Amino acid sequence: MLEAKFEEASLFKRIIDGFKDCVQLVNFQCKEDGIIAQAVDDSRVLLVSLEIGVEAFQEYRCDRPVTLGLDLNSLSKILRCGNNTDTLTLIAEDTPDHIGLVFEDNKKGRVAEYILKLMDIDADFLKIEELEYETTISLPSSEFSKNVRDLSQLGDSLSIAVTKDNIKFSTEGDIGSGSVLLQPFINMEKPQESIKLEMESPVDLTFGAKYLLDIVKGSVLSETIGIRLSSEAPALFQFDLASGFLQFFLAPKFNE
Amino acid sequence: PLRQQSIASFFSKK
Repeated sequence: MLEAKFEEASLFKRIIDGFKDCVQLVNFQCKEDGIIAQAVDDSRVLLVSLEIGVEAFQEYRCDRPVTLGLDLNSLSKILRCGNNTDTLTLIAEDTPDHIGLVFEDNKKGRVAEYILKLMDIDADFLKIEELEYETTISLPSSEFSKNVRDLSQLGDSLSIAVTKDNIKFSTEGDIGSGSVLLQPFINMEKPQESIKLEMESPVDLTFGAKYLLDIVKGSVLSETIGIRLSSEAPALFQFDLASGFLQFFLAPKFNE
Repeated sequence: PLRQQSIASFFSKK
């Protein structure tokens, strides 16, 4: 039996909104220590990995491991029915063919219950090993989103180049080109507005803009984004939750 | 020309 209660439905809504536009059918694996999910987009370029720790829930109980195959389009329809400040409880039996979603407004005594049928999703679970990265940066997710959205108007590829002094986003397209240069700085009063850079060796990688436009939707989860880059491995874009994270692994484009 | 890599080539199946 799974009973997972969010103090506010808005958290689960934001988690799902953060990646529902790039993957549709996702297996959520619920265990004693929380919920994990993983999915690869249809073009096999972007891997989404979600972890929601027990601490993210007001109450959490999972007697034995259970896999919930969810169609995120359908799930979103139900999540839109709940109010942001409602509590949301996910309920499933040990071998479920459906999941229950209960929204409660304790002040009004309003209880709304929905049932969502589960899908049998045949998807490989990939083993994500600790990858070695040459560069780690962290910046406000709003700054990252703006750069990706601005530059992707000009080109369908976007480069991220990091040296010891700065981070450069750039693109080139038919109508012209553009770049944004950022320098690391620490904001003591508002640490979430800082730009941090740790670098072992410079990297210059090119990504499909359409995938970066998917990734920036994770900004609803966190004020900052962590980006880890390597010339040998997929880039990791991470949004941290109070307990857990939403990660996007994006394969770069390489010169032939 | 740039070629898009597949993500699966970097990770093994569990």
